[in-house]
Amino acid sequence: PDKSYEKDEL
Amino acid sequence: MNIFRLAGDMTHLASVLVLLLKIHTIKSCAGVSLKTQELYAIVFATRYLDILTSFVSIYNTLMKLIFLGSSFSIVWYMKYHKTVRRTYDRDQDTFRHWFLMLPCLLLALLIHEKFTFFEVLWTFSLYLEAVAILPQLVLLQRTRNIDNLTGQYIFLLGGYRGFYILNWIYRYFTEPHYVHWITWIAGLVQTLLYADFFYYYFLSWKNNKKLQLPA
Repeated sequence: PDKSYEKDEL
Repeated sequence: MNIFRLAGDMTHLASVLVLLLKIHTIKSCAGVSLKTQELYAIVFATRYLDILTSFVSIYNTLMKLIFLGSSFSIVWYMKYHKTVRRTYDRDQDTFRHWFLMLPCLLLALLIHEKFTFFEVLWTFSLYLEAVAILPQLVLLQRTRNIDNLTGQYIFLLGGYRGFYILNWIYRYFTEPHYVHWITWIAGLVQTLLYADFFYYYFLSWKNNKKLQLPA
């Protein structure tokens, strides 16, 4: 998936 | 991960641990709004629905578990613990927080990044988190003063979102395509809600007197 989409923040 | 986000997460962790520790140690939740705690439990439950499906890092999953565990533990203590529940002043904590949830849900159905079940609930949790502190601030206005642990809790909670804003600015300038207007605006609104509390907290700290919020 496109990185910008990944929910990496809490 | 950048220093702002790490500081934000640690401040957020400290805020929930300060509160959980206070309630567990002195077996009292006087001055704490159960409504706000319930809203936070819902925020985490709808924010971390993907905890089982998407793995970002050990840190990410561990922190999600801690936030879920601590927020539900605080609600459990305040509602069901035989000693603590007696110290909850339910007749002061009367903010109709379900009325907060409906507009947040409607807004999430209208404004989101993707119209999927997870994304709408995730967006709902962002909007809800922005306003979740309101019952607590209203309760403080009513009870007129604030014991220092509750004050620290709110101070840390406001600080965490402030650090996150610095994190978003940092990421905007260092990562191409990192643009999340919804998150940024919700986070900004949330921090502004704390601004007046911070002002009075700072005044009380400067004048070294008990924090009195204006009626």
